[in-house]
Amino acid sequence: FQLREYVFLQFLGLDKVPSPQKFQPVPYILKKIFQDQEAAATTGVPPNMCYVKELGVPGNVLRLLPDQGFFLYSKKLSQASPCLQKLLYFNLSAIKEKEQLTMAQLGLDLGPRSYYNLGPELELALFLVQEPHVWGQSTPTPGKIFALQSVPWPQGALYFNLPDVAKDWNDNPRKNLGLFLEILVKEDRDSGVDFQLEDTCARLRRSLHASLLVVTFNPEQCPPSSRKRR
Amino acid sequence: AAVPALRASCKNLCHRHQLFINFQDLGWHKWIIAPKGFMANYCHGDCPFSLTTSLNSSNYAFMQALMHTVDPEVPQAVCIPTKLSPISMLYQDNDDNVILRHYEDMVVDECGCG
Repeated sequence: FQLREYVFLQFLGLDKVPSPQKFQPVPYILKKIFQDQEAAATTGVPPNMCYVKELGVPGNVLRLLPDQGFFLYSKKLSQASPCLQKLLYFNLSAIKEKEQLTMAQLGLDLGPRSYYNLGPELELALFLVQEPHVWGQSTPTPGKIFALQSVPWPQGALYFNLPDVAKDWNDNPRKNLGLFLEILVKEDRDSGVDFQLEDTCARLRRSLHASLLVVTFNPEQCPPSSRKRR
Repeated sequence: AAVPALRASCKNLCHRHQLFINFQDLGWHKWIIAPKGFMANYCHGDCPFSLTTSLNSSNYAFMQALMHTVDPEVPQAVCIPTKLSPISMLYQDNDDNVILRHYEDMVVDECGCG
């Protein structure tokens, strides 16, 4: 059985039986794609397994990569200093050589949307890290900025498409130094609501969940669709 | 003149048999998130000459079955899948990545003599 299992795992693109300690949360979009494929299979009409219609991209493997980065702590929290600084890192080594990357979407989940315990407005900045982290340096040297936006909090999830960055990381793994995320609390004098900065930042750190959804297309498993015979 | 083929009882003839793959039986439920299993099915049964003229068989199976009736040394045609379909699998790998992948030819929909 072990030999046959090994062959099946190779077929799945795995080198050994996964033994996850805990199941990662499965995002809605993956559940929806899976259920749509199952529903299509029951109709007898073979679904196109090499095109992800829900995302509008070619692909036959979708991977949700969890963030493997870490928080950076600034010495003293003040209104001006960032509430949260995090290095985001995604391990793309699971992507096989012959796979072509067709989509990479960063998801930043800032916690459940709710309109009761409104938090302060946040200013979010996302940078590409282009230089290795120098030990002792409190924050990585931020490179190209991707996003700078104000969001009311709690906001739910924010999404950023990073196909070129992910392709570059996939082609040159050494370049994959991650992303630098910085979130400031915007002081809102006229709201009159006094937010305890410490608690607000602690709550934000607890609820932040980052992941990278990557779609790849394997030409060996997805032959170019043969021209329809006339 | 067609050589009278032995009347093989229907249940021994080539057809699709149900086979449900339960990932728990294989111990794979610890890393496969969905589905919990799937109906894979398999093909099994005889392919006498008479069948190759009716069931969706291939021409060479017809010729092989014909020759088998003339010379039993020639093996009979065999019962194989003639229509397959894919499934999607949602699983977690060793890096805690959640992966949704489609696999062709995992379900046997139809069988025939090939």
